[in-house]
This record gives sequence, C-alpha cells and structure tokens, in this order.
Amino acid sequence: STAVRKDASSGFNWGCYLEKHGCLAAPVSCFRHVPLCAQWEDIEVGLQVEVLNTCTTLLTKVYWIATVIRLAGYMALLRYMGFEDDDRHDFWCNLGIADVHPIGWCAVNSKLLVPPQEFNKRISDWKSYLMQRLVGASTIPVDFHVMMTDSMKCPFRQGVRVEVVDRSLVSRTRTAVVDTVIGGRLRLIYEDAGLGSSGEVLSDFWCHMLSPLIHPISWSVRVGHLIKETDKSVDMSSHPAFRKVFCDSVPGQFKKLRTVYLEGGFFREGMKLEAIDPLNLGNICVASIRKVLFDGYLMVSIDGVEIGDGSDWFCYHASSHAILPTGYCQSNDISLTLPPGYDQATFTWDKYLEETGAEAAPRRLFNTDAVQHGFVPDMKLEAVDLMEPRLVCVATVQRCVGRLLLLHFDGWESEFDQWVDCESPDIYPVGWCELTGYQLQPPIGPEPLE
Amino acid sequence: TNEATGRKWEQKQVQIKTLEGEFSVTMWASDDKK
Repeated sequence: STAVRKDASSGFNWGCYLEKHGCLAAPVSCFRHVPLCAQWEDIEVGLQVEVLNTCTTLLTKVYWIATVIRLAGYMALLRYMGFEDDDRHDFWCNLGIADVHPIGWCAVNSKLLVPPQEFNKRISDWKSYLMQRLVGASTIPVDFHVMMTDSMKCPFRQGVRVEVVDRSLVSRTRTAVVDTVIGGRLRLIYEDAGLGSSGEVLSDFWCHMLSPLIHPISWSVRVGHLIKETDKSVDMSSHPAFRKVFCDSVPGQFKKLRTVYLEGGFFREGMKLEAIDPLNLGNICVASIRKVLFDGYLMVSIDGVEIGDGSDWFCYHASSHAILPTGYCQSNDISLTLPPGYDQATFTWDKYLEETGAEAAPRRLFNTDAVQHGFVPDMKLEAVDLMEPRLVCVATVQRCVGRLLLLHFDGWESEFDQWVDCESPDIYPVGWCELTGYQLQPPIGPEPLE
Repeated sequence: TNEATGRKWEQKQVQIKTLEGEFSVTMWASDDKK
C-alpha cells in the first residue's frame, strides 16, 4: 500500500499550492506540540519586519522592510514596503528560518535597509515615507528566533534506549535505540534489527517523541505488555547508533498520560466498543477489550477479523482518542466498519450485544471531552502517514468530529485517509518540515513544484 | 498584554538605518519573554 510511495524530491512550494487551491492552512496555535505554539498568537497579519532584500544588484547583503500580508502555518506572505497595493512581488517565506527580523534589528546589527531597486527612485523621501507607515505599527518580538530555538529542544538523543511497538507484530513491544532526531521525530532502530550487506538497517520505526507508541525501558513488564526478547546474537555494533554509550530512557522523558480512575468500575475483558483500526486508520470498527493491563492500558482487537492467537491485538490507553463508546459513529454520522457478515442497513448495537452475549463498555470511561481545537475542514497541514511513519505528507482536514480529525493525503485515494486526535503529535503546521529539516512528501500528481 | 500568550507589548523607539541615515520611529514592540 503506502509503503510503495517513493521519496519525492524536495522543492514543493506551499505558497503556490495554497494559492492555486485557494486553501487555508491550520494555524500554528492549533498544534500544541510544535515550536512556538503558545507564542504564535502574537504573530499576526500586518506585522512589520526587516527581511533580506533580494531585489537589488548590490553585492553586499542588504535588508528592507516588509509587511506580513498572510499567514499559513509557519509561512508568511510578505510584501516589501513601497509596493503599496501591488501584490505582483509578494513572496512567501518561512518565518522560523528566513532572514526575517524585528524592526530595529538592522540598526543594532550594522546592516543597511535599502529599498528594492524597482521603486528606489519612485519615492524621493524615504524617511518621511517610512515614518508615516511605521509609526504605531507592530513588529515581531525581539526574541522570536531565540524562542524558536528554545522550543525545538528535544530530550532524546542518539543512543537512548526505549520500548516501542514492534511494527512486524503490533501486539508486542521491542527494545530500540534512538538513531536520529529531527524536529522531535525519532528514528528508532530495533536492537536486534540486523544489518544488510551494505550496513543498512533492516528494521526501524519512526515516531514522535510524544507518541503513545513509545515507552521508557521496563514499561512493558510494569504494565504487563508482551515484549520481544532481544536476540543477542544479532550484531549491530558497526552501526553508529550502537557505538554510543547507551542510556535507558526514563518516564520523565515521555508524555504524561491522563490519570484513569478505577472507582465505579473500569474496562473489563470482553466489553465491546468502537475503535480506530490501528492497521487501517480510516476505519472505526466494532471492537472488543481483550485484556486489561496495569496503569490504564488495554489490549483491543477488531471484531470479526482476529487471527486468533492475539497477535493482532493492539495496546491503547484508556484515555486514548482512538477508542470510543458504542454508538459514537452513529451519533456522529460516521460509517462504522462492521464485522464480516453484518450489514449496515440492519446492524444495531443492541442486537449485536445480545448475539455476542457481551456488554458495552460504559460511556463514562472514554476520553471524549470536547475541545476547542481550531481545526476546520479544508485546512491544509503536514501529517504523518501512520502506515509508513517515516513519511510526512501534504494533507487536508477532511472532517472534524469532536476531538477527531479525518485527514486526507493530497493526491491519494480516500482509502488512505486517517482519523487522528486533534492533539496528535503526528500532525504539523504548514512549513514544519522546512523548519525542522524533515523531508516533506508532496502530493502525487501534476502539482506546481515551483 | 496579549492575554493568550502573556506577552507584553510596549510603544518603543525603534532605530531605522537606511542609506540616507538613521532615525527612530515609535512602534509596538516586545523585548523578550513576557
């Protein structure tokens, strides 16, 4: 399926793409886990900045004043001062990495403000012109880039050991070592992954440091989750990540999950619910609790497609957005994926529970709190293809249902759509890949690259 | 003060340095964290 997707060359231009499709981008403040999320409300249209002047023949690097005309994630559409209402020379830049500074930065850093050549002669008195337009205006915070750098720090580094879901058998975890960290996304190499003839890693996994799929060392034993014993005969010592001094990760490095309270009853084995299929994330299915682990973790399976040996069970925390009470899909006009042999026209939960002799998991146990997330349909963003989590792709919010967002990957069939939580660490604002140096997968198809 | 972020904005004299010389303007600016 999506694994066949090949890395595309970089060069995708978000600005052109948004303008061509007439789309909005989800604002940075919608993404709680990304750099400057909490500060982004201070960045707004109309701000004045000093930015590199690319419309000059001068050999030295000079700057000019520009106005933020539009924001799209980390990207800003800028217009040099002097172009007035003429939008023909507007340009997009990534505020996190571009040579963009608050007004006053050039004077402090001994840089010159020189107007673009085109209208240098059009305005005779630049001082009065600038005074007229700048007095009373706002500029970006002086510490904008410092805050950006601070907020990109990551508690993980190469050589840190974690426990992570085994991509070849989702019902168990496996010990892995952090190899690469990009923008908080971790490339994890299973400790017994094996190396190919040219030294390439045979099995790795990408996830965000806040992902519910990674855990500190000894988590599996503590909660009662199955973990694969590392095959010590596999020699990984020639790989750089395994030459580091290993360091076991500790709980403080991971996202703290919402506490679950057991008073008044908790999930029990056999209870029915609705759950996002971990292997087909566009489907919300009829599901069962298979095992209750410690610390609020649950093993869940999708009804009617079980292999029978438990290898397709999946671990969700009781606070996960991915498990939902029975009837959730019907109440929210979502098509519930039924076990084979059942018909959408005749299926009812009451009948199914009676037939299977099961009870529905009580509604109060689920984390379906309403949240003002700010996403609306048609907003663009960058999102991980969770079936191939190495890939961050151009995507669109297709639907918003409570906390859940249905994401569509631009250029791909709707069968690849995925449900994610509005606070998922696998979704990012437009420009995040460029900001962090992660490769963005452009939409397939004849889209403008430049 | 922006209540959403806690950041304090003030009217400040900001220096502008152009080919024609330096001058200052009064703008809304924010120095450092809150």
